[in-house]
Amino acid sequence: MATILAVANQKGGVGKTTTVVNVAAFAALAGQRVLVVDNDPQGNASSVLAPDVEGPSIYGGAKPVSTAHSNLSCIVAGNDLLDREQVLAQSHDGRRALSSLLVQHQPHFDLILIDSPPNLTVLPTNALLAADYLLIPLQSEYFALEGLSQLLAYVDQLRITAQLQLRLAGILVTMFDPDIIMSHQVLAEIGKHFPNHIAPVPIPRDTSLAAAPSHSATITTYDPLCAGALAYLEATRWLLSLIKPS
Amino acid sequence: MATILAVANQKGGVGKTTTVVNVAAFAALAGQRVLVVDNDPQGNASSVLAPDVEGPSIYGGAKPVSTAHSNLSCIVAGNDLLDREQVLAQSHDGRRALSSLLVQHQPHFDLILIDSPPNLTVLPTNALLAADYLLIPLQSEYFALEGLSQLLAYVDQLRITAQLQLRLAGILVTMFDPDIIMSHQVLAEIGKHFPNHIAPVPIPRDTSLAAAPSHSATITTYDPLCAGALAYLEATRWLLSLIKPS
Ligand SMILES: Nc1ncnc2c1ncn2[C@@H]1O[C@H](COP(=O)(O)OP(=O)(O)OP(=O)(O)O)[C@@H](O)[C@H]1O
Ligand SMILES: Nc1ncnc2c1ncn2[C@@H]1O[C@H](COP(=O)(O)OP(=O)(O)OP(=O)(O)O)[C@@H](O)[C@H]1O
Ligand SMILES: [Mg+2]
Ligand SMILES: [Mg+2]
Repeated sequence: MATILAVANQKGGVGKTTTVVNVAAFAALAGQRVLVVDNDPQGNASSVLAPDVEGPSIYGGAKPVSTAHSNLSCIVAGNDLLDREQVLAQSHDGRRALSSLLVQHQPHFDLILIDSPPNLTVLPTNALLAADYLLIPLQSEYFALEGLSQLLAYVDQLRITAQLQLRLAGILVTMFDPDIIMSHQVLAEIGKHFPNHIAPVPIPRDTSLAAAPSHSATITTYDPLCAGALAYLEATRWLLSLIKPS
Repeated sequence: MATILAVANQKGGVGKTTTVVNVAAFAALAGQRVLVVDNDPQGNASSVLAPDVEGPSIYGGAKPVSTAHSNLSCIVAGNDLLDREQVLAQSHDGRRALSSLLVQHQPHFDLILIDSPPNLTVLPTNALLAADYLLIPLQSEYFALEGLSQLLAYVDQLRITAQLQLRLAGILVTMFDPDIIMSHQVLAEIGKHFPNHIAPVPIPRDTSLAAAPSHSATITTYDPLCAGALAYLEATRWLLSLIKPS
């Protein structure tokens, strides 16, 4: 049965999609059968993993499609996710739609990664309620730090109102720049408050990570020896040891 | 009567809040009576302009508070915006709530800037339906470019379904790094497709712009002579010449 990982943070541009596609690629290289579910109307993960696939989202019946990577499939965001969001927001059990839709896929995969949009509306809530674990990418900047307590408060609220089972896998600091004081301050702050949950290595700011998507590529095929690739390899090792301890 | 400017882009982390607070600060320096409305549950603009203000959002009755800058007031995001979002999403005319709430403030200001969250749900829709103009900050990266057509398609849809009157003020390229090829590619792409709407000068990547918020400061007080400050001064001149041609 697949372990389901939600990658979420309502702060925008912190590296959610970059983390999903690159952790997925390294996990697939390591032999995990991986499924990425693009739950973000922007469809950024889909444009990396399955750029030419049209059609609906998972809520509209989309099935996994293969990608350029063996062991890695993707359910695309499709063209209906914005409309679906409004319907889900108004329907009685709209927050659990994703959880029931993933049941059919769990036997065929080892790891399911869900990319979320930057908010706390019904789509990310679906991901949180469907997942076993939560990974929080956190940009090493001031605003991102501010948003962390709001995200954790929202998760705690769901534990009470929606019997959320999710465990925090960890916090992955992203876009770390050793020349910027703030980067070190954020890393130190997270290390102090979440010593048992911080990833051992931050992801450095690396232009190859930003360039790979324009070639519809993950870092493992675009620039597998760059600093960003090394950091995502280490992050994937850390993550799998936490959530797939087999 | 105040001109209302929505600063929006559903792509996360592209510099919406940084643009709102710094354009507001320069416009206030130039003598415009400026109001910033924080319409984003993250409350990042509020933490820069009115860090110690508690209470509700504009939808909960919040009034303008003064800031460290003369001529610049702020209506904070408050602590109820997440809940309000759900209520607005389900109520009949929830998309026009902000427009009617701003009527009372327009006589007292020259310029109202609305910061929006990174999505296309009911909160940004409120901003679009309340505004006279739209300013789109666009990070000079691949994913941000992808999202632009989705945003413009959504605006066009609102013209038909909601009689939207909004005009596009322009596109402001942000976090421009002359050493990165992608930055130049994005700038060239926008210049080609939107020659009449692109800001004359991109905002450079500048660590002072990212550091200022941790001191609850805009760039005009934190580091007024840095490259980022110069670029936001020029962007404000360009913008005011478009939307306040008096
Ligand atoms: N470590 C990194 N170094 C350099 N650029 C990066 C890095 N991680 C992500 N980026 C770039 O930064 C931008 C934001 O990253 P990304 O889109 O993955 O964030 P996100 O959290 O998924 O955004 P959104 O909130 O819009 O979904 C993208 O253009 C991406 O290519
Ligand atoms: N020109 C710049 N140079 C360097 N850093 C910048 C620049 N503009 C913004 N930043 C930083 O990049 C991050 C994203 O910017 P900002 O928060 O303003 O974007 P946003 O679009 O408002 O994000 P969100 O989608 O979450 O609302 C912030 O940490 C900010 O301080
Ligand atoms: Mg994303
Ligand atoms: Mg913002």
